[in-house]
Amino acid sequence: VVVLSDVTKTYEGGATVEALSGVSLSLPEGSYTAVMGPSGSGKSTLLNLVGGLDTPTAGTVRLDGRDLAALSEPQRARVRGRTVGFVFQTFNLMPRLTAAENVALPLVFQGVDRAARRERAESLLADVGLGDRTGHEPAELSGGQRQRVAIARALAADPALLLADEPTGNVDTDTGDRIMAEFADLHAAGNTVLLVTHERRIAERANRVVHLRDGELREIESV
Amino acid sequence: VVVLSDVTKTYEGGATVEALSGVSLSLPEGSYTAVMGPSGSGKSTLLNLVGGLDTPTAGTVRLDGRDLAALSEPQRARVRGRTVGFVFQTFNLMPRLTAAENVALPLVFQGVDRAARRERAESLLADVGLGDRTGHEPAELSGGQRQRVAIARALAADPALLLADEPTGNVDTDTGDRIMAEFADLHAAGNTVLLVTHERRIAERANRVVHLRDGELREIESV
Ligand SMILES: Nc1ncnc2c1ncn2[C@@H]1O[C@H](COP(=O)(O)OP(=O)(O)OP(=O)(O)O)[C@@H](O)[C@H]1O
Ligand SMILES: Nc1ncnc2c1ncn2[C@@H]1O[C@H](COP(=O)(O)OP(=O)(O)OP(=O)(O)O)[C@@H](O)[C@H]1O
Ligand SMILES: [Mg+2]
Ligand SMILES: [Mg+2]
Repeated sequence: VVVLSDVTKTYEGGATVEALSGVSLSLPEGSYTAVMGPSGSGKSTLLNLVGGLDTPTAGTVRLDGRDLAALSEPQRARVRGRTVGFVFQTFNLMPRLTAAENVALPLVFQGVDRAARRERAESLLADVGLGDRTGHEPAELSGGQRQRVAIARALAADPALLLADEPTGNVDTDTGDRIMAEFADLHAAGNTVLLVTHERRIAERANRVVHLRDGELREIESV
Repeated sequence: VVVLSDVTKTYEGGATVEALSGVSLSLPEGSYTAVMGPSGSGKSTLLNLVGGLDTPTAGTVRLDGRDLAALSEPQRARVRGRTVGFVFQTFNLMPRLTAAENVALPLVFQGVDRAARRERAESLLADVGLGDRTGHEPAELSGGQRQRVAIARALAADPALLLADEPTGNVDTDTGDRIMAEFADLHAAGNTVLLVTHERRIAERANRVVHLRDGELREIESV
């Protein structure tokens, strides 16, 4: 479903930073891939390019055969809304919306009616252990609770492609296992999962682990 | 250096949430304590109360013998600036300042001159592997790089009390070890460390582990 061909992402500033360098990778439909690597090695950059939130400096990213950089930003946003669920490393929740309203947001863009959105949001929040926090705003939640709201939001529209950046970084082991069970269900339904993690035990839930270092793809390991 | 006596923290909202309930704990000078517990169990709340960023609903928090809630907010801020280094779960960096400027901020409040601040900030950033990122703003850094800037900032004023909330949550194992080495140095110099973590291997660097669940202190374990 996703093919990266010789993708490079460079930032120009005081110095030139090559965040990704000549990365080629295929994510077949239904695959479950983890990405590991040192802090700063390009993992979040890779995820942003796969999800079309950013475009490469060189090379191409194709989602369902379409070159994402060739689309306009509104077109890319439409493709993302339909296809991609994104769990951000810094959560990116709307501060003035409740947990349930945050989770329901992807469904607003899909034209789902209010009652169905509400029910879906509450069901997902219950699945991640936040059934009694649906009315809280992000500032009234712990770090790991905000992370779980971000996860529920990413799952809300039953995405064909789930991109998760350090989804268990702020939670205890049991809560992490609960989150991974949600991802396993999505994957079992035939969807594609790409998750970034620095925890080996989380990476081993995938079928293969991509290792990045200094912006380069060093190894693809079967697990 | 810190004594919590029967501390309770309650939030009133739609429902009443008891984030901490009757917690009593002593942190002797030079002690190294870890706090573990499920997501939402009150760990960040505990850290905020110990550091005087928040005041309890009931009970007292004494820092060097002084009841923090009896001080005015400006007095509390002065005590914090002199004594406490804080690594926040969400980093809380100043977005319009560079990494070096963020790290130097605690020294500005202490009246340290510009050249000395600059040198200290660059030295600390090099210690956490960011020697080549000192001029980057937070938006130009990876998640784990921001976390390391937050750590360097907390260490800048050589605090007598270091409070660290999930300091390795966003970094790989090697980078995490480097961060823990910095904390070990601070502790070896006679300072007090309280760190929240959900990783057992990180908690075992401390001398004892406090276990929270549902806002209550359930156990203090020697490690
Ligand atoms: N402003 C608030 N209003 C209501 N409830 C709150 C508020 N802030 C925090 N809480 C609740 O207090 C409880 C404790 O929060 P705290 O942030 O201390 O947890 P934590 O142990 O740090 O969790 P995590 O591991 O997820 O970071 C949580 O259940 C949270 O929902
Ligand atoms: N706007 C920018 N300008 C300059 N450099 C940048 C910018 N954004 C990111 N970088 C750099 O690109 C590199 C890759 O960043 P990325 O966020 O992909 O790393 P990461 O592997 O996700 O790290 P972490 O594990 O710490 O989250 C980092 O070295 C970072 O400093
Ligand atoms: Mg990242
Ligand atoms: Mg917390």
